Parts: sequence; C-alpha cells; structure tokens
Amino acid sequence: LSSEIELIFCPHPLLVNNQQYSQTRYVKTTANATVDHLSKYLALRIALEESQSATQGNRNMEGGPGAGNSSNSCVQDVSEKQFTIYISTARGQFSTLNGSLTLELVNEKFWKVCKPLELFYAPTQVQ
Amino acid sequence: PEEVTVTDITINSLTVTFREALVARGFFRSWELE
Repeated sequence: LSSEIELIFCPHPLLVNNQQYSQTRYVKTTANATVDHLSKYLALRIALEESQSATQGNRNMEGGPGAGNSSNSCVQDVSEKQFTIYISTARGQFSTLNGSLTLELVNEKFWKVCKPLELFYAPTQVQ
Repeated sequence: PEEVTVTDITINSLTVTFREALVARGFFRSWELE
C-alpha cells in the first residue's frame, strides 16, 4: 500500500482573484497520486460545487423538476488539463508541477519538511 | 472534522482516493504536532 500524503491546497495568490475560488482545501490522498490526479480531482470538486449552487438557485427560482439536468453534463466534462498546479519554491516564486509527477516525488523533491504539502492551483492559461 | 468528502479519481487505469475536510485540525496528523 502506498503511504498517505497530506495537502493544503490553495488558490494561486497571483493568478486567481478572490471572488473566483477562495476556498483552501485540506486533502489527504495516497503518495502514488500524480499531479494530474490532483488537477482532475480539483476540476471535479469545483464542477460539483458550482452545479450544486446552480441547482439550488434553479430550485429557488423555478421549484420544478429537472432543475439539475445541466449540472451532470458539466461534471462529466472535467479534465485534468483545466487547472495547473504550482508549488512555492522561494519567496514569491511559484514553479509549475508536471502532471506526471507523483505527490511522493513532489514531497521529496520540493517540500522536504514534515508538515502538510502546500500546493497552489489556477485555471490553465491557454497560450 | 465534522465532514469528510471522499472522491475516487482514475487516470490511465490508476485510481486514487482523495479525502477532503472543511478544517485541518483533527484531520491532519502532522497538524497536531505543531
């Protein structure tokens, strides 16, 4: 069995504005998870949360059946490419993490301290 | 923590489980050591 990794997952302070995603996420997963797994997880959670709030809004306005139909389709469309994951390497500097890296490797290579791994996320910027 | 969300994510046939809590205290082992 793979060992467990503890993560504090925050919006990128420079690339994400406060209204967009303000939630700090406290996450545990196994060390064999890759950065792509983490990115896809984030996309799924945010899609679910946005669809739930949209459904609640529809219920409040309409109150009719079928209000959540559009939410299921957006959750199915999530991709690990939607968010880019960063780690803070020095004061004010952030390094993009390759999607194929395991969190165990990120922990050993970049973090090296015995406390939860602190990572940052931002929507992937299209070139 | 009062509530923990459990989610499985699969990429290239590798499935990993994520657990997320609303607060860190009582959820992270190392948090208690500080």
